[in-house]
Amino acid sequence: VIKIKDLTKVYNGSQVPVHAVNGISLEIKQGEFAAVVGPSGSGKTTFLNMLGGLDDPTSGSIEIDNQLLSNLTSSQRIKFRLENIGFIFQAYNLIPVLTAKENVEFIMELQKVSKAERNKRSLELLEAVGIPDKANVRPNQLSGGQQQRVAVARALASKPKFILADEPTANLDSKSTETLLDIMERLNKEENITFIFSTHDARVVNKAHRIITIEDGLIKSDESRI
Amino acid sequence: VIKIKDLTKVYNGSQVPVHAVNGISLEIKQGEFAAVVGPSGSGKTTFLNMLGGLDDPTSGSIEIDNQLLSNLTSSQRIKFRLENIGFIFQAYNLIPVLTAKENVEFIMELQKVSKAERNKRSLELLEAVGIPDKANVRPNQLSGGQQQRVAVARALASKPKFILADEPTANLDSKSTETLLDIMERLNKEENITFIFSTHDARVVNKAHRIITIEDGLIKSDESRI
Ligand SMILES: Nc1ncnc2c1ncn2[C@@H]1O[C@H](COP(=O)(O)OP(=O)(O)OP(=O)(O)O)[C@@H](O)[C@H]1O
Ligand SMILES: Nc1ncnc2c1ncn2[C@@H]1O[C@H](COP(=O)(O)OP(=O)(O)OP(=O)(O)O)[C@@H](O)[C@H]1O
Ligand SMILES: [Mg+2]
Ligand SMILES: [Mg+2]
Repeated sequence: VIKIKDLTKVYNGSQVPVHAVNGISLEIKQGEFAAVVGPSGSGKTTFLNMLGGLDDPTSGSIEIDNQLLSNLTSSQRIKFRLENIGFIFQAYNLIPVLTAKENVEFIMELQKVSKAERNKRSLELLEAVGIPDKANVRPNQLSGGQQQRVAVARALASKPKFILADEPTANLDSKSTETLLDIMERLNKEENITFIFSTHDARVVNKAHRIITIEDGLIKSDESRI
Repeated sequence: VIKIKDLTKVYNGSQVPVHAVNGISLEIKQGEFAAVVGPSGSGKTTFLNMLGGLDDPTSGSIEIDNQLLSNLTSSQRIKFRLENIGFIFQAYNLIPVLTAKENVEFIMELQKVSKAERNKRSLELLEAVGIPDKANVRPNQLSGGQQQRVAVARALASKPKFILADEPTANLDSKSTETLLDIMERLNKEENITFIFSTHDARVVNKAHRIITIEDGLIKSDESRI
């Protein structure tokens, strides 16, 4: 379970301080399928980055399975992320010199998954997201939506406990979106992986079991269905 | 008017040749508001890049207002683009070292628009797309949707004859999308600017007067309403 208390993030750039996240408290249990929605600039990416340990809060705490993230040293945090969290970035962040297949296998390699198993899982996932023919192609030769699907496959391949997905369907057509959501729903049911999406996509929101609405860095509403 | 005849683009990368655009012929008149839709990987970006003179066809021709793009030298093409075409990139392509306002003014500066006029237009547009407070902020301090809006403002600011928009609402919430579409519709009506969108967004498709569907680099259907 993820416990978030009084979480804030203030950016002190060159301008007026920006209260990107302004005091969020909530609990997310294992196996949840939740969507974080809100206007552009409302704090979704900042919130997800802190949850994933990619960014430090200004104040407040995040506890994942009784582990307070702030108690981890920097190398312990990297290990913790590698073992528990899969991240799909809003800007994909694929490694340009690696092919699609190598990008998908990258994290599994760090996790010391066997070569045979890495090969099997990456090919299965590239097939599942509809781009098996792009396995040996580099990101700059892929369309926007193809790059997005490689980023998704990469996060799913390592079968982490939690998957944080920042607008994973932004550049996808309806059919690809539906395919992606089916894969994620299945992983959620069969492996009890927790999914937390940030999204503007109505089709993703419709599949979510819980909808957390953020505005100006604060939770405006938090509704569960089913 | 834009006349496209037997347009193809074949990528001969390291793999099997990819027929990204496989023979497209069509005509787009001044003042049209058209959406190009189709699955991820179907050729929309490749098609728009060729229309905008950013990429060379493998075969076929593009004629814009009686100017055959292939007859232009490389520097003539840059000049032609600067004077006629505004482009909103799928990956935004903002200049990292410039602020939002500087990014928006950049093209106007190349067009020798006066300093006073550049200032007025950039501030008006940043206001219109909802991020006036981010004028002096660099792209890496903006959210995904805020970067997208800067990219939109930049293309609109130079008031070109044709605007090619590659998935301009992918990272935007409903309200920002609606605002953007209103601005574009108004420019289309008042200034007779031609808009050609590539999009997966149903809200954009609903506003389009013409819907061109692409699949595997070919036109599958081309329907006008009104
Ligand atoms: N530089 C390149 N080298 C090789 N293949 C390429 C290159 N650029 C694009 N492609 C391929 O051409 C096809 C069409 O790509 P394009 O980017 O035009 O698709 P798209 O319709 O814009 O997709 P999306 O909706 O995902 O943005 C894809 O299969 C893509 O992998
Ligand atoms: N490094 C930074 N420095 C300063 N301000 C920042 C930085 N990163 C983000 N911001 C600001 O924090 C606020 C929240 O940004 P965030 O990226 O979390 O929004 P978002 O909800 O993900 O938006 P979108 O839907 O457009 O992706 C925005 O106003 C943004 O400009
Ligand atoms: Mg974001
Ligand atoms: Mg594209």
